[in-house]
Amino acid sequence: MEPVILVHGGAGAISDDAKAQELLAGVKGAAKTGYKVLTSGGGVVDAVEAAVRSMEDEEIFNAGLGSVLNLEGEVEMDASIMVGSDLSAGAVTVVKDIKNPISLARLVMDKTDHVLLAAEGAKKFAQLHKVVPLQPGALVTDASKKALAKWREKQVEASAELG
Amino acid sequence: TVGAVGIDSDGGLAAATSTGGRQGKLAGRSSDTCMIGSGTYADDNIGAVSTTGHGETIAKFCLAHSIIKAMERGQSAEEATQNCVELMTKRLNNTAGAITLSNRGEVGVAFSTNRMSWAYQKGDHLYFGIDKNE
Repeated sequence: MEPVILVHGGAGAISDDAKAQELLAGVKGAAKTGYKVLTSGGGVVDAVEAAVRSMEDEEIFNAGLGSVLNLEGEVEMDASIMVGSDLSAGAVTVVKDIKNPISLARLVMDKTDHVLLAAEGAKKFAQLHKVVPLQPGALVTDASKKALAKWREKQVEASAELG
Repeated sequence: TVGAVGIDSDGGLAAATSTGGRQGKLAGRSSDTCMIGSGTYADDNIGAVSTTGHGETIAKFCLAHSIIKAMERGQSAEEATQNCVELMTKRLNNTAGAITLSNRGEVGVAFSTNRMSWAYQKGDHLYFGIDKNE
């Protein structure tokens, strides 16, 4: 079997061509990162985790650094991972201040018999496993703040239209 | 949202997905991405899937598992991905995308949104795209 690593950087309108080029560069890099892990002795789980981590660390993607903001201006993230051999799986939801949620999801899979940990419990679990949370707000970027402000304006206009 | 699916030289499969969620979401909103069977699925007997798009819709449609079941019924990775994304969009009137690997290493990429960035490496070749029909 020839190994393959396939990644995506998110589906959406993506009307800005410059952003489209940045996304393409990011997914190409992620595919190479994952493939390199796979072909230098790493397992397929290590490979998909590494590919996703590389995109979580790039601000252009809506995951990890540069995630979109909730209505309170905070980053809350979700992630999941699954292994085909034994259907083992791990996931986290509504986690804050965690640099790589996909690695925390993998810890849930490897270290617990749960499938999903949420919010404060997930953060405590992270600290238990030496995953040091970032300073609150560290994952918020200027771009995500601008995007939320623009979204709010649209909501106001829309409601105004309704009269 | 970002995701990855992989197959190793022994045919072992894995899938991973991560997201910041949706613009303007309420605090505490959980998405399809953390739901096994909606955002992510992997089974060495069939294939591996990672999805992206309108999270509440993907969650209700169980998009990742729908693609797996379509392949189990004999559709190729590409057919299953295309058909399930289209069916979900028609049924629930919201858009999404997905990437799929079958347990034979076939690739499936489909999206009903305007664009979705994707890339895969197989041997020395790197394939990629963001617009339809690339």
